[in-house]
Amino acid sequence: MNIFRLAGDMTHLISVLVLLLKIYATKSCSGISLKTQELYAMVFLARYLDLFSDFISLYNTVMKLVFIGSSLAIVWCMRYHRVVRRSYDRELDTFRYWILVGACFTLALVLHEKFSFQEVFWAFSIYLEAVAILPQLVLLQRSGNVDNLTGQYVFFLGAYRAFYILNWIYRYLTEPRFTRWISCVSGLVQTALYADFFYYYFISWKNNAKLQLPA
Amino acid sequence: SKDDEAHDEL
Repeated sequence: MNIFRLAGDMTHLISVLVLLLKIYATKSCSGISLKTQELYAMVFLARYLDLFSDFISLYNTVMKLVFIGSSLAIVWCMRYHRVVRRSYDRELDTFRYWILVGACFTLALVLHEKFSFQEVFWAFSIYLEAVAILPQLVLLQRSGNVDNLTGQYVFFLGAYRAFYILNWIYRYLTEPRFTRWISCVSGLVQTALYADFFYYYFISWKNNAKLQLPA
Repeated sequence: SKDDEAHDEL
């Protein structure tokens, strides 16, 4: 474990907590893409298949449970919670994400570290996470003004993988045989997809103005 | 070794 990866995991945890706060405090999920939440639930379920087979550390196991549990709880809340579900932007959140799921799974069948059930699903989860934010970014552009908590949620979600890139550089420089091309390339693509969001987020922060994404 | 295969990152 290094400081970059810890910062990344903590930033990811913060993004989850901010989202839970927004939904719990405002009893609303307006501006949040259910599609992105469902993709993230798939990402964690596919990636943490080794939850019970490979024990890395208590920290690793606890964080996996937190990410799986929170993503499923948010999907449940947005679909079935009496009050929250009413504020879901159903007509704006129309990204046909099964295309992404199919493409990522096909890619995982071709490109993986080892051709085993667990490793193919692991690679699938890495590719899927890289594009999982797309429905959310599309929804932000369509829904115009973005409330603060939603903007902070997306910001932290994007920042966490940027910390992981620093972690991979650090491990590449300090560990003799460290090569994680699948994670690195996907992580770069994932972070790049946030580039324009980060730009508009920075502008809104500098001008102390509401976050506005161009339609 | 085993730890090489197990993914130690989240």
